[in-house]
Amino acid sequence: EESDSIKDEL
Amino acid sequence: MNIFRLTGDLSHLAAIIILLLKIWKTRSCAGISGKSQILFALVFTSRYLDLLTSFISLYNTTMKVIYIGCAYATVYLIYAKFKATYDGNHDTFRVEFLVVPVGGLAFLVNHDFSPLEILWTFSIYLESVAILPQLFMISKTGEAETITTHYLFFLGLYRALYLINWIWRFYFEGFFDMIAIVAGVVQTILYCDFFYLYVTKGEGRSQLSIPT
Repeated sequence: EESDSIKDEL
Repeated sequence: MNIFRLTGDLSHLAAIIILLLKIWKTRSCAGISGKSQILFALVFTSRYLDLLTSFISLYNTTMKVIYIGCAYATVYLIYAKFKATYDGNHDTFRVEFLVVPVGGLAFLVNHDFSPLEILWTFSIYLESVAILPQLFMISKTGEAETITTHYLFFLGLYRALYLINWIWRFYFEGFFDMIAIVAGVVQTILYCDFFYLYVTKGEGRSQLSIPT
């Protein structure tokens, strides 16, 4: 479920 | 999402809300650097343009909208509603010395030479130094109100928690992003001097004085 993109972060 | 990332986000949210409420309740933005707040509004705007292009999660979208909304609300309070209380004479940091080099660096060092990616990189670099006008202002006046120091504490804590989040993600997911990590380390280091003063001198005092 955890995507490996930094763009998921704020 | 791990616990460090979540508490980091909540710490960031706490900082933003604390500042907004402080200005609203006291009807004054004395001691607050409007320039830092404009830089943070610029940071959120350039980073969260992906709101228009991709949907990640309800949490992600909600937080981004709140961050952007609060950033502009804060700028509005400082430069419009409570403009009379804005301490512009002490808010003299030259922001072009931050924005221009950071913009240049975003063009040179990025993951992908595309408009959205360059703007994202620009926001990461700019965020790491956006607090400097505020710290400069405090060092100039020699003091900060307690509530302002709480704001700075949570703002610094947020990126420190993100650093732990990235260490966590590296070990458990094999994930790392060098641009975010380097900028995050720089950002956290800028708060270290303040953290030290906050912990050692902040308690039991109404004001925090930063020696110049």
